[in-house]
Amino acid sequence: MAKTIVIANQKGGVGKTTTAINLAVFLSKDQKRTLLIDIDPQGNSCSGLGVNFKERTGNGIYEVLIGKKQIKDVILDTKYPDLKLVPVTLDLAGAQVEMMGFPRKEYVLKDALESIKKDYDFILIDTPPSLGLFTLNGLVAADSVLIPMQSEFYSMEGMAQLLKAIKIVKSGLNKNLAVEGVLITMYDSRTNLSKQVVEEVKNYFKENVYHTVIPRNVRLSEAPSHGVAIYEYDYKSQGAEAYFHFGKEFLKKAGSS
Amino acid sequence: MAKTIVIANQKGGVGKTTTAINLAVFLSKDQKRTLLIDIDPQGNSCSGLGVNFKERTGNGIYEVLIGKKQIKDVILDTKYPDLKLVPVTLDLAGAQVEMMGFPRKEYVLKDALESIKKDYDFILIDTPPSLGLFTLNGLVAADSVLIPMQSEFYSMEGMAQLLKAIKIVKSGLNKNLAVEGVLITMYDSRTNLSKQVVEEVKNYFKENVYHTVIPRNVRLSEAPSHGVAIYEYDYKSQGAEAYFHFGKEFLKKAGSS
Ligand SMILES: Nc1ncnc2c1ncn2[C@@H]1O[C@H](COP(=O)(O)OP(=O)(O)OP(=O)(O)O)[C@@H](O)[C@H]1O
Ligand SMILES: Nc1ncnc2c1ncn2[C@@H]1O[C@H](COP(=O)(O)OP(=O)(O)OP(=O)(O)O)[C@@H](O)[C@H]1O
Ligand SMILES: [Mg+2]
Ligand SMILES: [Mg+2]
Repeated sequence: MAKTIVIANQKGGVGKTTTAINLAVFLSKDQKRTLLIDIDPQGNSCSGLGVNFKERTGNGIYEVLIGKKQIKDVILDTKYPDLKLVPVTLDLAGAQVEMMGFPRKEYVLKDALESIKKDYDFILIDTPPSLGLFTLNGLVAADSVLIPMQSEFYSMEGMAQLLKAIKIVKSGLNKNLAVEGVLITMYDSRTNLSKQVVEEVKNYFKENVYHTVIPRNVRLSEAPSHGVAIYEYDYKSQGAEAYFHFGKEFLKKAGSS
Repeated sequence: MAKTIVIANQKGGVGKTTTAINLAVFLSKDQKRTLLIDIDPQGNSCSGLGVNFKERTGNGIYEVLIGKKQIKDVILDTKYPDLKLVPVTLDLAGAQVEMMGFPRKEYVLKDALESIKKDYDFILIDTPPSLGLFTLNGLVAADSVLIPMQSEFYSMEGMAQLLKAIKIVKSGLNKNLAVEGVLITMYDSRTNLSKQVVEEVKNYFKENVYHTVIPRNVRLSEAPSHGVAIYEYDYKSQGAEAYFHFGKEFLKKAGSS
C-alpha cells in the first residue's frame, strides 16, 4: 500500500516543486514505484519533468476532481521507469469554484486515490502556495505532510498558519495526518539570517527537522529548464548531493513509520 | 486622485512583498501620500513593516471586505509619515469562501477604495501567490499591474497564465487595467540562467520592462526581520541602490501615464 505524502507550505517559492521532483526521482531510482501528482495550476512539477502545456490538455487532475475521468486514465509515463505523473491541466484554476458545491469537496482526491494506492510504494502531491481547496484535498488524502522551509524571515512567519491548518485537518477531515518532516531549503552558509532561521526551526520542530539541509545552488534552478532532476543535470553539484542525502534520510524515516 | 497599482504574480516567492514595501517607502519619502494594502493572508507586508499579528486582530482588510468596517477605520500609521497601511487579519484566509455568495464579489475592494482615493497619491496592493478572489479584487480595483518577475525558469512558465487573467479582467471587470511594468528581481549576474530569462522577458514584454534590475542581495531578505525598508536597514547595499533607482524609474513612468 502506498504511503501518500503531501508537500505543502503556503509561503511561495520555498522549494515545494523542487523537492517534489527530486524526491520523486530519487525514490523511483531506488526501485520504489512512485506517483507524483501535480495539483498546482502553475504546473511546475509537470514542466520541471519535461511535460509541457500542450501535452496536458484534457487529461489531468482537473478531469479527475470534477469526476469526468478516473485517475488511472490520466497517469503519464516519465523518463524514469518507476515514476509516473498525474499532470495538471490549465482548467484546474477554475475548478476551485466549481468544487465549492460538491458534497465531499475536501475528499475528492482522497477518494480518487483509493483505487490505485496498491500500485505504488509512494504517492507525492505537489501543492500550490495557498491553503485553499487543492492544498486541503492534499492534506486530507495524505498520510503525512512534508514541509519545505526556506531559511528566510518570512518563512517562519507562515509556520503558525500552516500548523493551524494541519491541526484543523487532523481534528476532523483526516485524523491520521502526521508531520513527515521539515526540510530546510536554499540555505546560504555565508549569511547570519540562514543560521538564525535554522536555529529557530530546530527549536520549533525539534526532531521533525531533517538533518540534511538543502543549500542554495543555482544548478537546482537550472535543471527544470532541461526537464530532468538534479541527478541527471549535474550529479556532482551540491544540489544533487544534498537531495541524494535527503532521499536516503527520508526513506530511513518514512520507511520506519 | 490616487493612482492604484496592484503588485501581482501567481508564482510564489518572486519578490511581490519586497517590491511592495520598498516602493511604498520610496514613494512616501518622496512626499507622495501612499497607502499600502496587504490582501495576502500571510500578512508579509505587515510584518515586513514591523506590524505584528497581535496588532492586527479585528481591524483589517477582512473586516472591510465583508462589510463590517469602513476602510478609513482600519488604516494604520507606519514609521514613515507619508505611508499608511491597511493590514490583513488572519481571518482573511476564510473570507474567500464567505465572499463567494456576494453579488459584487470582484468589486468589493474597488468599491471600498472609492471613499479614500482623494486622500492619496498612490495606493499599492500586495497580493497572495494565486489568481483567486483576493488577487482578482486587486486587479479590478487597480489602474495598473506591476509584475515582479524572478529571473528563473518557472517564472516564465507562469507568465502566460497571468497575462490571460489580466486580459480577462480587462475585457470585462476593469476595462482600464493596464500593465504598469515588469520588474526583474533576484538577478544573479554570475549565472547564465538569469541572463537567459532576462533576454526572454525583454523579448516578450519589450518596453514594459523596467531598465532597473533588482539583484539578489541578502540585505533585502534581512531588512524585514527589523521591520524597516532596505533604505534604513542598509542604504549602501546593492538592494537599496537598486530599489532607489527603481523608485525613480517607476515615478518617471507612472507619473507620465
Ligand atoms: N536549493 C535551491 N537553490 C537555488 N534555487 C532553488 C533551490 N530550490 C529551488 N530553487 C529555485 O527557486 C525557485 C522556487 O522554487 P520552487 O518553484 O521549487 O518553489 P515552490 O515552493 O514550489 O514555489 P511555488 O510556491 O510557486 O509553488 C525556483 O525557480 C527553483 O528553481
Ligand atoms: N532581490 C532579493 N535578493 C534576495 N532576497 C530577496 C530579494 N527579494 C526578495 N527576497 C527574499 O526572497 C523571499 C521571497 O520574496 P517575497 O516574500 O518578497 O516574495 P513574494 O512574491 O511576496 O512571495 P509570496 O509569493 O509568498 O507572497 C523573501 O524571503 C525575501 O526576503
Ligand atoms: Mg511549486
Ligand atoms: Mg508576498
